[in-house]
Amino acid sequence: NIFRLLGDLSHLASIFILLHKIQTSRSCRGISFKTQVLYVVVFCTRYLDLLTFQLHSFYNTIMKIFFIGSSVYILYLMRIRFRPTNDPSIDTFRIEYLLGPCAVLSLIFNYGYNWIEIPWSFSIFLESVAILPQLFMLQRTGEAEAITTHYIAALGAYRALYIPNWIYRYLTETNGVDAIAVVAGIVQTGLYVDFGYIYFTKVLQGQKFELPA
Amino acid sequence: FDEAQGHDEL
Repeated sequence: NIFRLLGDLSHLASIFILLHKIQTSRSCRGISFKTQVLYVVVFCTRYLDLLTFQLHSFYNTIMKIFFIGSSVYILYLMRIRFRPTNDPSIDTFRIEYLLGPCAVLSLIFNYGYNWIEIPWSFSIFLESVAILPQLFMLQRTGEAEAITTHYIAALGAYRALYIPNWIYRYLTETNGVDAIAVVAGIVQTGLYVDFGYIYFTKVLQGQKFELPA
Repeated sequence: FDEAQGHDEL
């Protein structure tokens, strides 16, 4: 399934872009620490199935371990290694307002009341809104370095590619549709639409990322 | 959605 593969690769690319940005500029300016914390929570709650050793494939397992490891490493870079470049005063989104509703939603909508399915469902809902602190920060500063926008664009591309992936799977497989993932995935992709528009019309034309006043 | 398939997406 080419869409899913490209989606995963674009997700990988986003992480490498972020690491590259932090390492080369030796700064995490413009990156929301809260969004990065949420991604660690998302990966750790989603990939609990690693502990059961009922693994899907080598690819699947390696990617899961990579996503958990790289997201924790990014927190280390932001909080310890390049701490002085991280400005919490503009990263003011209240993540309690995301965590609470996602916890409630995961208790209502899930595929089974157990320690794998509820955290899995929680992680799906949380991922769909995890980018909000980052977008909120962008909104507050009104502009961003090109590399930061490439990072967000790669994340957006990853989400967008999962939609044709689901259509493809719906047409070719008989397992039915993972409704929770699809609905949350569409919401998540929707959050990138505004950003994507400015990215395509400005950054890719060589202009600076600036929000209209 | 067939739960027996598990969550094979990342």
